[in-house]
Formats: sequence, structure tokens, C-alpha cells
Amino acid sequence: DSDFSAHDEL
Amino acid sequence: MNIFRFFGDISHLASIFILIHKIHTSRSCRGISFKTQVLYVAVFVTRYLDLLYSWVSLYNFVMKVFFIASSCYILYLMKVRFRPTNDPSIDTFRVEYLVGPCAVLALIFNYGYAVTEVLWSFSIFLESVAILPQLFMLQRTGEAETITTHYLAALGAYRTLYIPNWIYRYFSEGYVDPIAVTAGLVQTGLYLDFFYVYFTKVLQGQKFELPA
Repeated sequence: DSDFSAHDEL
Repeated sequence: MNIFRFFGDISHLASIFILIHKIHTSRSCRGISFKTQVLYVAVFVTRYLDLLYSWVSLYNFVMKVFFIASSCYILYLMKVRFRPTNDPSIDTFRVEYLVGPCAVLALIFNYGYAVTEVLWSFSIFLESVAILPQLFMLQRTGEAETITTHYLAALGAYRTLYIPNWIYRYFSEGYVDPIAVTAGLVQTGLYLDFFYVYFTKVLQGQKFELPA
């Protein structure tokens, strides 16, 4: 995962 | 997690409960675009594939499972349980005009050429426009039941609250996700007309009616 992607958001 | 994102997610949850409540109490899915609901299932399934291989938190896990399950349940309500109340003849937005461009955008803009990353981008782009068949239907019929407008308002509030969340994250974590932010701004923008009528009419106790 990129540090700059909102993968931790819903 | 910050309060903007938390209340955004709560608003998203609320919108789904409002929709299910509307369908159950009126025993009808009149005024609801089936196409938009199908798009939401596609959005959730393609975005939450990471349920299978990554763990963020219990909160994250429960919400993802709920969004997938509830969106599928809504399709069941519309296509099986209350099928006679669903009128496809007014749900005429051409979904391929949304899915195609979103797929192309996802292939161009993503965070890595892996199937899961491209599908994640696709889901972000698709979510930003998934409400269009619903808004188009509203435009066509020119009016909506009050409860349906509460559903749309809660859904619009959800993405609107994600904007201060991103501003907060930019300052607190030095973090910015250009794909999510761009798509999020577009998505919120699509609600502006609706919000205008909602605030000036529905919240003043009037019926949601568009000028002829």
C-alpha cells in the first residue's frame, strides 16, 4: 500500500 | 480517525438505515434507483477486497462487512421482496457511461499496477458518480418522498464530512490522497443542487419538488 492512499478509510 | 471521518461514517450508516426503513415502512421502493444501488454494491465489493488479506481495525472490518451486506440486502428488497414497486421505466440512466470511464480512469490513475489497486481506484471513481442514476431519476420525476430526501441528505453529508477529514489529515499527518480527494470533491459537488432544494424546502417543512 502507498503511504499516500486512503486505504484505511471506508 | 478524527471526528469528521467518524461522523461521516455514521452518516453513511444512517443513510442505509433510513433507506431500509423507508422500503419496509412504505412496503415500496418507489423513487429509489435500482441502478444506483447496484453501483454501490460494485463499489463496496471492489474496494473492500482487502478484507481478504489486510486487517486495519475491528471498526474498519465491521463497517466494511456491513456496507457489503446491507447493499446486497437492498438489492434483494428491490428485486425480490418488493419487486412490483420497482419501476425500471423511470430508471433510465445509462450506467455504461459511468462504468466505462471509471475503468479507464482507474487504469490511468492508481497506486500500483496490481488488480486490487486498480479495483480500489475504480471503486473510488465509481462511488463519486454512483448517485447519478438516482439524481437523474429525481430530476425526471421532479419530486421525492421526504424520507427519500433524508436518505440522500445523509449520503451527501457522508462525503461532505470526508472533506474536512482530509484537511485535518493533511495538517495532522502530512497525508493527502490525490485520488480520494479529487473523486470526493466531485462526488460532493454532485449533491450541491440537491442540498440547495433540501435546505430551502424539505427542512422548512415543504415537499421536495423541483421547479417545472
